[in-house]
Amino acid sequence: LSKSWTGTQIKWYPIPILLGAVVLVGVQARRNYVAERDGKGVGTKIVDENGQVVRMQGPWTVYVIGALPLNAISRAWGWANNLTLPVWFRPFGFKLYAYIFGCNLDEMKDPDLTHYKSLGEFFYRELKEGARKIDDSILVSPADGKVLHFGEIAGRRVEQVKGITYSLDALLGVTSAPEATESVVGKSEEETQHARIDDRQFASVNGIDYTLDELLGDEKSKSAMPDPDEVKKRKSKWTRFVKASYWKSWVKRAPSDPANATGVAPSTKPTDFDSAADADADDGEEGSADATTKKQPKQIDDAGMPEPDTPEVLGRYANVAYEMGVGALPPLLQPHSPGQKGLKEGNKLFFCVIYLAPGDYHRFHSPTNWVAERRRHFRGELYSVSPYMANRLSNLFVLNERVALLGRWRHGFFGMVPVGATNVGSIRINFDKALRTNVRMQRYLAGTYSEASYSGASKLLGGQPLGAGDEMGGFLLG
Amino acid sequence: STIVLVFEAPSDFRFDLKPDQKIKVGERLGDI
Repeated sequence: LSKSWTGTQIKWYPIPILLGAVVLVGVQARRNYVAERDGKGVGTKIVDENGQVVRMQGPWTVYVIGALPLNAISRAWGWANNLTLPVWFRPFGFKLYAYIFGCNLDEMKDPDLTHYKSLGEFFYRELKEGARKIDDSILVSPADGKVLHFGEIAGRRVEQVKGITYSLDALLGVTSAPEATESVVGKSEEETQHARIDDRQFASVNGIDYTLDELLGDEKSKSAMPDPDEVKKRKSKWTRFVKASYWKSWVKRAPSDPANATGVAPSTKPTDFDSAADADADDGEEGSADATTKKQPKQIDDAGMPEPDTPEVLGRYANVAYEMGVGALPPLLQPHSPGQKGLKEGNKLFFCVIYLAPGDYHRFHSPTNWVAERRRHFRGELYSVSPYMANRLSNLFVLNERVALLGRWRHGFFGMVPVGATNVGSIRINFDKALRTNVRMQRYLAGTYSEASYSGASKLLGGQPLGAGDEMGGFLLG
Repeated sequence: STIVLVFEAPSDFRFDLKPDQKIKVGERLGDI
């Protein structure tokens, strides 16, 4: 034994990369499973209508998929698909993609495939005028795709598939603005109307006349709001680090800069870098701004919105205004009376889920005439939202990154929630240039959300007016 | 990617859809 112990030659072999990766993913999947079982999983910061932490549940396969660094994979996928392709390759490559995923190239606005620089650009292609006709029913499809599920919402739970439900509160981030409600309640009708007119901006921002809490009749999920201190600390640390790195690189370049050699201070003219960093910081601090200023959402001043309430805008959205009752009565008294709670009498809540396959046209349009009053950007995971996952992973739409556009239509509340996925992690809203999705660091903020108001888009309508069929935005690769 | 619509409507609202139905932009989802 001694001779064998000392005399046997040891020969080391490298473990195959694939085997190593499988083992690592397996270990991580096991850790995730244990964390979920103990209530410390990915949904820790998300609570349902009962105040319970949202859990990821499903067979072992979803834990294995969840163990992968999906957010990083998504960003890498987006980067790779935005590389400029050689012109000679484009027609062949895009036709192959179209053949595999069933794209209809005949309805593209620009049929010349060499004009699309990358797969990402091709993926976000436009349709030619008249390719889609808008039905005259009150609700139309916002996108090309497959109807996964639809029905009524019962007991604040939405059915994901038969037998699996998720929390409506968690999906939309139901929060309250009690100080705003109190300012209206208890006053005479005349005072109330006056207060509501004075507070129109505020009312629209905080939703005095139409908060989800009033709609659903409860105040829950306050913990779904991001912890402002935590967000600020992380973001400011990150911003300082990036800016410090930038200045270090500037100093390294400085010796060849004559201005610096003579002691002249560097130009304070904002650079693209500063703009990007500030935009990033602003985006991350939305949540903190909300919470520290009485939860008043950040205003989007430069969000690419039309000039508010110009004759052109009002004319364009005349049908929206007509359906909202604006014009017939003072807008502040429409469509709800002060102090109204819950759904309108005789109304119910409905839902519909549409899945966009990789070959589908990936821009989305307004499904009806409505006014988007606010958006809530929920940071989260980027699990696949394919029917395979939707049938297995519970709380999928609550755990994934998404943008909830909340507002009202002629019948009351209206919400539209584009949900990101691994391959299409970025969500773009045409009238909201401040929105940044699928950015680094968001994993630390998973389960939190930031809110912005669109009240500045039209003071008369109290939000961004959208006509049925209007293009609203889309999903981008990665 | 997926789009979830959540909305309030009169109780006589009816979806004009079938599960797993293919649909395109602008096609009818439902009506009253």
